[in-house]
Amino acid sequence: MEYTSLVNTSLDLNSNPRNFLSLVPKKEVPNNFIELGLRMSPVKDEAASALVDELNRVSAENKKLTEMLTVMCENYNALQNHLADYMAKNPAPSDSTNNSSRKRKLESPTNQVMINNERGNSESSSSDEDSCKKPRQEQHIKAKISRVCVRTEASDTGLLVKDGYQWRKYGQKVTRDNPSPRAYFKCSHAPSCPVKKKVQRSVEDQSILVATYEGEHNHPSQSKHEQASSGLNRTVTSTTLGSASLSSSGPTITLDLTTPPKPPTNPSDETKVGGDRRVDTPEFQQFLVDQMASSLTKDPSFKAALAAAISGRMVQQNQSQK
Amino acid sequence: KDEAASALVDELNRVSAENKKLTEMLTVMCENYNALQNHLA
Repeated sequence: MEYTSLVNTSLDLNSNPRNFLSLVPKKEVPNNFIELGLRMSPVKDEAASALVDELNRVSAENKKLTEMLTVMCENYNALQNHLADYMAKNPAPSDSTNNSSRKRKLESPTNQVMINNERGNSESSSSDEDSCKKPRQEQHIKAKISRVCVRTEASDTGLLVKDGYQWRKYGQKVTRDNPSPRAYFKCSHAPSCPVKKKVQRSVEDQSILVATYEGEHNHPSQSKHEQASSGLNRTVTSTTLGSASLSSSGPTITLDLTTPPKPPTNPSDETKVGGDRRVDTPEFQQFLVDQMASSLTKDPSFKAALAAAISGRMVQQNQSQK
Repeated sequence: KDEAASALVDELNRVSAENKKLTEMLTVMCENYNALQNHLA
């Protein structure tokens, strides 16, 4: 609904105080009649009457304008609240310069209006429509964030987390809060796949890699073999990472592969045995099920996807054992 | 009476200026509202 079509702002306002004299015939009242002291009494009465009429008209117009402005401010605030609710449901990053300029553009006139509104008929909250310009698809990606923590061997200094997908590294940067660099990957299976991955070593324990996934794959993983080894070809220890310090704006699912339910019976195995052999142990299977179960409860769609994967894997194992 | 007329003119002057200002504010408000609405759409 276009309010400009409803609100007629062309009110033909008369801001020039001298203009009201046009209402009075020029022959009867000279322009400087005020300075002359209104000597002609009939003309004086007419001029005074015209003045009063004009004042009444402008005052009525003023009152109407104030009411319209009040309604407009209420509508604007309602719309702003609506936008705030929408943004709360669909969070997105707000580090874009376009957004800040947009914010300035929208916010500045509003504040000017509110400051200038001497009658105080309306209040304005600060505009929080930043980050609205992000495409909806990207907002959807941000909404699907999962985090996986895996322990690597001490000799492993790379930032590689095997998860069954092919990734193309497109960047790396050093962050202030962590001495270890953060690597950025993009799924290279299909150009249309929007999933990105950030990998960085944990601040608390440099042997733990924290991989943060953004988005959902729109294709299956590379192969069953790779799927079976997804995130599992790492040595798992009993170290608890706790909550990772990576910040994210959307709901995050954390799969902590560094916390098994039981301490290993033979710790020396951890350094000797490769990841693939350890995957076959019943302790690890139990640990994996527990970890996944805890993660599944946090996100319905992730729950469905992972439940299908787990059930398929268990059926496979049962058949192979028989 | 001169004083009354002068006061009347002053009042009319003030209300007219306020009127103009209110119109400008309303115009800005309408623009902002439409911009926000387009933004949401």
